[in-house]
Amino acid sequence: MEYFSLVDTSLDLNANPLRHIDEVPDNKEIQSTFLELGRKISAKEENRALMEELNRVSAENKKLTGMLTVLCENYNALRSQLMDYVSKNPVVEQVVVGKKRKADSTATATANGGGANGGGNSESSSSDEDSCKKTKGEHVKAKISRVYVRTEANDTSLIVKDGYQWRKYGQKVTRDNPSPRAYFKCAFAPSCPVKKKVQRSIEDQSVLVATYEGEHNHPHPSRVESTPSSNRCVTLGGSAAPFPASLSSSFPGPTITLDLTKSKPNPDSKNSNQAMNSPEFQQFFVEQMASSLTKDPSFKAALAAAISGRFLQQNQTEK
Amino acid sequence: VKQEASALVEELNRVNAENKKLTEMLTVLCENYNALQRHLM
Repeated sequence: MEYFSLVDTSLDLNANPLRHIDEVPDNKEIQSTFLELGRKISAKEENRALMEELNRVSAENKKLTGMLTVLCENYNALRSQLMDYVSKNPVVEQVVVGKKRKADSTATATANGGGANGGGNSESSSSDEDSCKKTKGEHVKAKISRVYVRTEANDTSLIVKDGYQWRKYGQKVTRDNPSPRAYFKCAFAPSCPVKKKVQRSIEDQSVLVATYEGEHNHPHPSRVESTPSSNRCVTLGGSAAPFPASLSSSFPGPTITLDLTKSKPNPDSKNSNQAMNSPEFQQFFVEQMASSLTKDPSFKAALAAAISGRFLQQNQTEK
Repeated sequence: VKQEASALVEELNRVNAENKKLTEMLTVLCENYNALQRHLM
């Protein structure tokens, strides 16, 4: 029994684990550390993903820029070709100008957020079809000629005397140009298809713009109408002057412009000016004026009245 | 890390906007080019 008492049988087990609680880290602390670590890892991964996305978009950007550059070069080349073609064939010039205006307006609309999207192929093709149809229509259109005639400031009539007989069939006022525009048909209609539109210029109200559509299928009346002093007589088919960009017409198609408002000598018309200054031409011009004036019954009456009035005045003073 | 992320997001937005603009320009130019080509045909 004594033997047993000498042997220490205790295992020295710590029955109270809570004795070292302050030395062991808390559960919550561990959790927060893990969370922090996780956050850091996820942020880094997110950053890596962002970086990848940025690289991808940058590459796409570079590709788009390259495509844009190539397309720009092609477009410019094509445009210069077209310009060459137009300069060689001036008849199509007006059609091209119309087309360009449309294209420019489309571009402006898009630049202003007009709704061009990445997948706008269908839209593009439909607009192309429309433009194609329009172009065909424009080619079918009859010949357009435009004449500018300066009138006196107090003259409000929309009459341009050109030697032909016209029948007025309409008048319209639009918001962009408040002065009315008058529509005329050739007196030989319906056999003659020519139409005339007369309107005052927006820029200069003293200028009448007459736009002729089509060609007369009958000879020019031999008897040229008398011309009032306010309105010069115009005969079409004489000369074609360059089209001033500021004045435009609603009629599409090839246009011949005869500008009778410009008094400034044109370098191209030097020869014609010389011819006009020649005594033969001036004599012819005076004869023409005299014959036109004598054909005008109102001028005759006015002249007769003036002469008789003068005689009466003289008689009264003599008495 | 957070600052880097915000800078990256900003850059990404800028590049995306530029991309969109480029795409729009490309679309318009394509339309014009096609129209011109058809016209020349």
